[in-house]
Amino acid sequence: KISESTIRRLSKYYRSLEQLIARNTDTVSSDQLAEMDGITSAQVRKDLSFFGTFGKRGLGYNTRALKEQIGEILGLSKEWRVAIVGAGNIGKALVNYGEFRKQGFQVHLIMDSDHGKVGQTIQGLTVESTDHLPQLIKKQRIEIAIIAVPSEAAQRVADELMEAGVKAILNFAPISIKAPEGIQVKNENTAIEIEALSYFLTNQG
Amino acid sequence: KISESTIRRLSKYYRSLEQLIARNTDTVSSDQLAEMDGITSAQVRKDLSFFGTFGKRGLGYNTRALKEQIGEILGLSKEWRVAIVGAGNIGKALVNYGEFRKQGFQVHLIMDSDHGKVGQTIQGLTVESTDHLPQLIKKQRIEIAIIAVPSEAAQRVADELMEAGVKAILNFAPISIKAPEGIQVKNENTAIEIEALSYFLTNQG
Ligand SMILES: NC(=O)c1ccc[n+]([C@@H]2O[C@H](COP(=O)([O-])OP(=O)(O)OC[C@H]3O[C@@H](n4cnc5c(N)ncnc54)[C@H](O)[C@@H]3O)[C@@H](O)[C@H]2O)c1
Ligand SMILES: NC(=O)c1ccc[n+]([C@@H]2O[C@H](COP(=O)([O-])OP(=O)(O)OC[C@H]3O[C@@H](n4cnc5c(N)ncnc54)[C@H](O)[C@@H]3O)[C@@H](O)[C@H]2O)c1
Repeated sequence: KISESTIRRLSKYYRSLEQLIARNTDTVSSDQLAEMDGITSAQVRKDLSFFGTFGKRGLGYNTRALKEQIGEILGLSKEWRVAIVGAGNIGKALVNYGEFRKQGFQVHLIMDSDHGKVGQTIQGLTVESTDHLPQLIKKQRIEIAIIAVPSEAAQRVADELMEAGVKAILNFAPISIKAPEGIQVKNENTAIEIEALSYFLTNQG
Repeated sequence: KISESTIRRLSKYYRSLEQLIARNTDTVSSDQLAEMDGITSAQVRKDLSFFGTFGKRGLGYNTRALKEQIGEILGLSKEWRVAIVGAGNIGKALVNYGEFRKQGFQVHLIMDSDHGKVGQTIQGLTVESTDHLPQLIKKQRIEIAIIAVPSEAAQRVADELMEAGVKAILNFAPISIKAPEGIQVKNENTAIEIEALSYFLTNQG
């Protein structure tokens, strides 16, 4: 069973490889990849061999082939249909987030429970009402949903999404969403990111 | 040199310990902590011994003592003064993010270059102009800054922040910020989080 940090490293290797390819670099060593991502080359080799990828002695890895392979593992060679629940600050920021589109994640639906927001357009997408969540999720064939509502509404929204057939949820609300086996919930918490900075300032700054 | 993923795990242990303490649990084993965070108990013991923390054979770790110790390591026993540059969707969402305050990160300043936004109040905080960034950063004794502006403005804003004495930056713009030794920049990228979901759907869903 792959750990969360291994998958995260794969996403980082993918981006490092994109940069190398943009500079017309054909091969990369595990040392180089490790340095670009602030980890050990042993970790790089361990991660990649786990997925059956082995570099050539003395040559390293072919950047384009490796990027393609990691892309396959991460599911980036297909387009994913995404819905956002909650058209507030976070929801609006995500409708237009270029990185999502670039990696193949297309927001097809945004919903809110506030009738004052329903009907507004955000980047060409009309805010729909959560009154029709199940129908809209099915009609838009949504595969991944993002929860961007206040904490008190988050679990209920998650339940409705799962009932409508969504199997993967990215949750921004600061609560732990309960979900059965077979449903993947990822909790996004910017406080964890900022703690890496307070760690740095405390131990080195 | 501690890896990014180790620090991230410390933040997760901290939250797991908070939950255990809230349930009046006095001790926890590395197995239990590992299970709560989806990793191996060997990893837990390795992380904690790195910081000189050793559980008692058969008993495990004292939850309150361990949480306090991890809090010290992460720098959570002090209040941090935070500034946000960019009063758009992301900036506004972060002014009010309860998790920041809960962990001791207080937003004292929010700035924007759009004079139409300067003077508006967000959660009681007045949007200031980036024309006065250096003075405001010093006056407010800002320690950590968050960049929530479009990509094209991000590096310039980072340079101004560093020149004003900020040593730690959390960057939301989808570019890699260049910074000298001694300055820590953390790049926040929600696309990496959503890729963990496409990985799941591709390999198990
Ligand atoms: N993970 C992070 O790093 C992070 C950062 C900032 C905010 N947040 C969290 O993200 C969430 C959204 O933050 P925000 O600043 O965008 O809040 P916001 O108040 O601007 O937006 C919330 C939106 O959700 C809608 N809503 C409420 N209940 C709903 C329901 N049952 N169904 C559908 N829509 C509903 C509201 O009408 C509103 O439009 C909050 O839980 C906040 O704590 C997380
Ligand atoms: N990391 C992530 O997961 C993630 C998610 C969504 C958006 N983003 C990024 O975050 C950034 C902000 O997104 P948003 O949706 O809040 O955008 P936004 O357009 O709503 O807000 C940007 C704000 O920055 C201000 N600004 C522009 N140039 C400035 C400068 N030089 N100094 C000060 N302020 C300036 C604008 O006036 C505006 O108020 C963008 O770069 C976006 O790509 C990141």
